[in-house]
Amino acid sequence: TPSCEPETPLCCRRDHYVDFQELGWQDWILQPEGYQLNYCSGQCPPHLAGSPGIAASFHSAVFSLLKANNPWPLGTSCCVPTARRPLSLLYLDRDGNVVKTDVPDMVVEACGCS
Amino acid sequence: AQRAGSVCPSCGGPTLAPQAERALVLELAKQQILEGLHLTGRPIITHPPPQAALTRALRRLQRGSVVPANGEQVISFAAITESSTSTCSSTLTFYLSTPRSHHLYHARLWLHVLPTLPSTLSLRIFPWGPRRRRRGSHVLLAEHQLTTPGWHALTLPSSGLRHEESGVLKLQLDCRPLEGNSTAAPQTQQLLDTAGEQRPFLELKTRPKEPGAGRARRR
Repeated sequence: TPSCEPETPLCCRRDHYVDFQELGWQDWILQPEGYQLNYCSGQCPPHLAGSPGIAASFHSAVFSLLKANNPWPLGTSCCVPTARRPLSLLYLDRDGNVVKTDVPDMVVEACGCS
Repeated sequence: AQRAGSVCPSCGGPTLAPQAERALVLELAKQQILEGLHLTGRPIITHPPPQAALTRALRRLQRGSVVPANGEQVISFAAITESSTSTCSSTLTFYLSTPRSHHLYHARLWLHVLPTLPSTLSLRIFPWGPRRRRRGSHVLLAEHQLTTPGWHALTLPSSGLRHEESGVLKLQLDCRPLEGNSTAAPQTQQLLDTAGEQRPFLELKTRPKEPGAGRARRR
């Protein structure tokens, strides 16, 4: 899924980097220094509904044509994450212990229309 | 969230001003992290471990060690060390808050032996508690020969640590000369760095309990 271009109306991935220093949390999250908080937004027109990952390809073009020629309920398609990955965190717990853990589904990698 | 017949919120809606959007993103990030770590609020760290001790401990750990999905690897520094002035005996206290939903499957105690090690000594580790020892219910967690100064990693049976539900784990360290060795055992302070940059630490690995695992084991 491509990142959103400015003024992109269609469903795409919006990339935001969050620095833990900006949150004031650098005292307890040791690593990493920040992470990529991405989210999905944009319009899902009827012909794109149910097509996760709207990359221009032969298959997506055929899929879009099929959708365009078939009645599709309006307003029921959402721009949602279709692929996520975990984030490895090293942090201090309330007892001052160092904890390393992988938090699942933290980083959105791809978006698509539900 | 999507309600029947409504327009999906991610499909449109008013565009936020950049500052407002940034504030929203930061708030979302906070919520996402706390939720992912199963915390209700950010931990308040009153006694952070010294940076140097932390760096040394992290270097000691296995590189590229894999934490299982939803599992945790914890480094806990000995918070309090009580040492006997007359014998080679010491008690290490660790404060742990491992979730009860997790199962401890790996435990190692790291000790830094000072270069003043006089000779080969035998180090024995018990769960702390004189009462336990008198009743004969104590368990020898580990026995190790100290032959060289430097870092020593002692694998502890995770079964011996599972019953510590109070969140406080105390380990008693006793050392003594090996049989036939006439050298008197030194005091603990002469043997171990217990509070400095090379203070003892526990390395624990946990993973989520599998549903029905206890039942299967009993069967």
